[in-house]
Amino acid sequence: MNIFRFLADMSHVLSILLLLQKIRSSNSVAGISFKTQALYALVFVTRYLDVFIYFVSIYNTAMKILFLGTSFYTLHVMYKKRDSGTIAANTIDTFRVEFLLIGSLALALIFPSERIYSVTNILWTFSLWLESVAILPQLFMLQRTGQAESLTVHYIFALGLYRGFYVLNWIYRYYFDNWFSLTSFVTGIIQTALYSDFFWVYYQKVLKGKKFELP
Amino acid sequence: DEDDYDHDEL
Repeated sequence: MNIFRFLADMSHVLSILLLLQKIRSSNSVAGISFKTQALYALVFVTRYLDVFIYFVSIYNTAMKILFLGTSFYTLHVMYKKRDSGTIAANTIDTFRVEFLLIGSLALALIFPSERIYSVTNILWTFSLWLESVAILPQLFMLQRTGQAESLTVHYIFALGLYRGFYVLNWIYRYYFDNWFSLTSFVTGIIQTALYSDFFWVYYQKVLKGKKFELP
Repeated sequence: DEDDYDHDEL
């Protein structure tokens, strides 16, 4: 564990807290993409169900259970509140996720991490590719609506920050732990890059105290 | 094989 990895995990936990707080405070799931949340649940299932067969540390196990639990809790809450805000969302949460799923599966089957052709490893690789693009329905929705509540914006920022910190962690581990995973690094770069426009608007508007509206 | 599976990150 190094400082970047710890900050990454904490950003990830913070993003989930911000999302749940947004739903609670506004009593609505308006502006949140159900598709993105469903993709994250699938990411966590395919990556973290190894918790039953593969022990790393108590921290690792606890975090896996937390991410699995909160992702399904979020889906449950969103489904329950689907009438209070998703009616409009149904017409704007229109990103075609089939392509993301098929593309991630194809990449996982063709290039499993470390060329280990086991079910668990192919699922792990699939989860990394899928996570790298899972935010697209949310960003697409944001682009169509053009504005968002501040908690939603902070949520997306914290989520983007999380994988950015992981990229720094991998650079650190490459030099100081003699450890490197090409799949993690490439997908992490893609994931962080997808947020780059968003980070810029966040910096320009939110950090300067203006309302979040896309130009 | 499965024994090579080594992913200690989240």
